[in-house]
Amino acid sequence: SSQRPRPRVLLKAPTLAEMEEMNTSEEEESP
Amino acid sequence: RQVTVQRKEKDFQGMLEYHKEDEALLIRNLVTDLKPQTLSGTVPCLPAYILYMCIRHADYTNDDLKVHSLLTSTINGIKKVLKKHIDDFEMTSFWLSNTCRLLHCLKQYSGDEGFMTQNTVKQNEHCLKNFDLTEYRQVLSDLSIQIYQQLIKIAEGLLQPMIVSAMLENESIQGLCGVKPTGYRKRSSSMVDGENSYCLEGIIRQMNSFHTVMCDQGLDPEIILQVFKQLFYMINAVTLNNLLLRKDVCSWSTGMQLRYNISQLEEWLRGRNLHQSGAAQTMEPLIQAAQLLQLKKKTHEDAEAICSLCTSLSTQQIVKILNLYTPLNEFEERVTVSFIRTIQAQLQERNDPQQLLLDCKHMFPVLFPFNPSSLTMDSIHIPASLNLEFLNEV
Repeated sequence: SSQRPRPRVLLKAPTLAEMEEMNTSEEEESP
Repeated sequence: RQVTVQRKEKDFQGMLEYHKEDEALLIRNLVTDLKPQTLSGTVPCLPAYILYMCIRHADYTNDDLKVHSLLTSTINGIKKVLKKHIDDFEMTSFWLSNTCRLLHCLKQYSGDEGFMTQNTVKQNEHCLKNFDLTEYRQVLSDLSIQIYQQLIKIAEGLLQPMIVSAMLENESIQGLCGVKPTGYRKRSSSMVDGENSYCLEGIIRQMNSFHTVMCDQGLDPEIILQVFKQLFYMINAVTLNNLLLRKDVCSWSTGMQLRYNISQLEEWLRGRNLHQSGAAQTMEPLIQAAQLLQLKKKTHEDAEAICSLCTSLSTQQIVKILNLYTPLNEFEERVTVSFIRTIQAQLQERNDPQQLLLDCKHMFPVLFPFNPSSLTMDSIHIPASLNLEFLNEV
């Protein structure tokens, strides 16, 4: 039987706002 | 017997392999430090295709952390370069093109049937295998909206200073101003030669520049149409608001100038094949105001003609223009109060919006229709000028 392609795994993505927060905190951490 | 083993030239499958520790260098050379001029003459949106080929290899090796990291640093890199070039139309347009192209690639090669209808067999071989990036597509769509808004803001900032003098004060039709209304006062600000006064050609030159940059960078035609619809709306709003507030431009001759200027702008739209953008339609209120300045304003029939023509102007706006209207010369009568009463009576059943002025900051919602590319990934090669030799074609 034709092999059905495996379902793709959904990669959870942070929203733009969450990325911004992560960025800001990284910038604050780095000296 | 000499046996020659023909090493089959391994087919380039349209993927790009890189070591995790090279990701920062990749983002620096391909995003944050990239100058769009470096890529002139190459395939438009090349950075987007290169990024997709890197994502595809990370997907191919089932490395979700690498996909997360690459997409996150790409998005952060684009935001960083946009922040650094917040007033730069070319750079902003460049990254709008590439962000939209990357979004289209993630759809076109997602494996979702709906996005594959225009794919070739080979393109279908270049689809992602392991990961569903739907959520990252939403982030890229949100980012595209932010970039689009920045692009409009820059374009409006460049156009705004030109509009009033070019549309209302400059003599596009020479000699017409010989018929300036009585009591016409010279406006110091825009009547100083060389300073603050622009002609219509200045606006058209600026529009040409916007259009050429966006086309050269491969921005989706659908998005280019929306940019000009938005810009023409602003020209309409700024010009009409001035007309509604200034007695010195409410005259027959200004109506004539306006109609000429608007026809030149419509001509420009047609010449650039942008007339289906709806840009001309956004100028309907201004077109009708220009006609109103030229219509007769005496009899009951004149009032009916005005009411049937000015469907895109509110009662308030019509009445305000009639009140401000300044006769050309002593031979032309002023608009009478009773004529304005007649107009108001004929329009009273209209439930018009109460505000007089148009909102110059109004933004039409932007759409990014799916626009698949006919390019196949294995036809894309990286120019040396990008300094990405650490990427390995797979």
